[in-house]
Amino acid sequence: YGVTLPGWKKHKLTYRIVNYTPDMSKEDVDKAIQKAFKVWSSVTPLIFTRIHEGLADIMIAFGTKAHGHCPRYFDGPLGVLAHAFPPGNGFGGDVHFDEDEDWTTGSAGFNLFLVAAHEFGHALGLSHSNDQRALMFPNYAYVSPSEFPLSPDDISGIQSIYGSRPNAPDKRPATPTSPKTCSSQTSFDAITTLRREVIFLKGRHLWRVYPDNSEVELELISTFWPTLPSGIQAVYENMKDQILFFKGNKFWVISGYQVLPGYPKNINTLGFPKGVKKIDAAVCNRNTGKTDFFIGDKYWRYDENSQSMEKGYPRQTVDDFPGISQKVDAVFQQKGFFYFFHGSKQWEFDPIAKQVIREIKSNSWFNC
Amino acid sequence: LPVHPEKDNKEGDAKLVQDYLNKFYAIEPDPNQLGWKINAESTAEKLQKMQQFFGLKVTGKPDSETLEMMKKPRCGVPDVGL
Repeated sequence: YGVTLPGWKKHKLTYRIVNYTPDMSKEDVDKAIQKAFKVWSSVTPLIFTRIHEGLADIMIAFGTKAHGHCPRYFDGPLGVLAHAFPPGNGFGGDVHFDEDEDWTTGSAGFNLFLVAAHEFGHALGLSHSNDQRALMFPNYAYVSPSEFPLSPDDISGIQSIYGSRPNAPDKRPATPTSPKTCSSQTSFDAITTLRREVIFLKGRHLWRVYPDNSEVELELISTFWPTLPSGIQAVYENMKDQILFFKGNKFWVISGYQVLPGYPKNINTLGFPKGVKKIDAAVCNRNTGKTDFFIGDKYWRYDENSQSMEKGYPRQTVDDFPGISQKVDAVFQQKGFFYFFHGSKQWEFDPIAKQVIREIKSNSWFNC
Repeated sequence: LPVHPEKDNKEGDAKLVQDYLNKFYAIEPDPNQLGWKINAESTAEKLQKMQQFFGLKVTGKPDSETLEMMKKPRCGVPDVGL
């Protein structure tokens, strides 16, 4: 992280929304701005209060090209999305958004909440970070707004200026949305074996489970594989001591801690038709050397030896895996059995008898 | 006669590089140090600084990966010199 010192000399700061973008309802703009300030107030002693008249510490406005007396200018659609000024008088602390952009509450266009949270980092005294996972990285990257956008790097940066939030349980940079290990609603994005471990992925986190003893560890995915995105959708261990991670139409091959060069690649290099946009789940059957990719209610079969998709696929999942009729969130193989996950349920399936043995809660592996 | 696209691209890329470096990698003179002569950094030096910041191969040349990075939507605050 980088800082532009000094930060604000006070913890109570005011902000004012001077004008609005026609792209979003006023209510949505207000909500996005308020939520963006909360990102920073949740990890520092800072308190943000909105005012509707007069001069606030942080003045927020939308403008295009050369706007008012601002020394910087915008450049039309794309390119520069917004800018902000470090703490101080006059322009100090002010934040400007380029009205020529398409501002939204979702993943289309540019998410106002995410850009605002980044610019407020500047308005509080942070400069850009070269950590690609950080919110203060200069390039825009969409992250689901339901996930806490600050990385440990961002938290260390802002706390180096203002300290941590009073009466926070401990002083370590916290990621408030760490998933609860033993919640009855626990569900997973993707699961894979990794030698003798089983890795459960969810958002930005992963659990490492050693089935032979009761150990369960919660980590950030980026701790092992910094260049991988969060929200991995499918993952499996192949026959060559490698793991393949899938998100959207891209996949990465990892050996140990290294992402192999040349990745990510497009999934159509595996033989999927162009119409396939993402993978729900995947598992390599270690007894046959064949990998099953589950997408919606169908599955494809890939021969790891010939490195090619088998003919006659896709097939209906339920036809070959009786009892597995829901969308498959995640699947992995353990001691010959397949474990299919959907939401907070999982089904133990015997691929030889071709039948479900039992239904279990998804978090049964965590010895809750 | 249609403009030769290759040539047109090169000029466009050169302008992109210059604009990007001037906007995000120019050291803004510190008003407190007026009077000190600041050595203007060469484009190659600024490019190297940008490539280092983004974890690209530090070549000092506007290779395709560097141009690709420069085309990404981003924040208008400079990456250096604040």
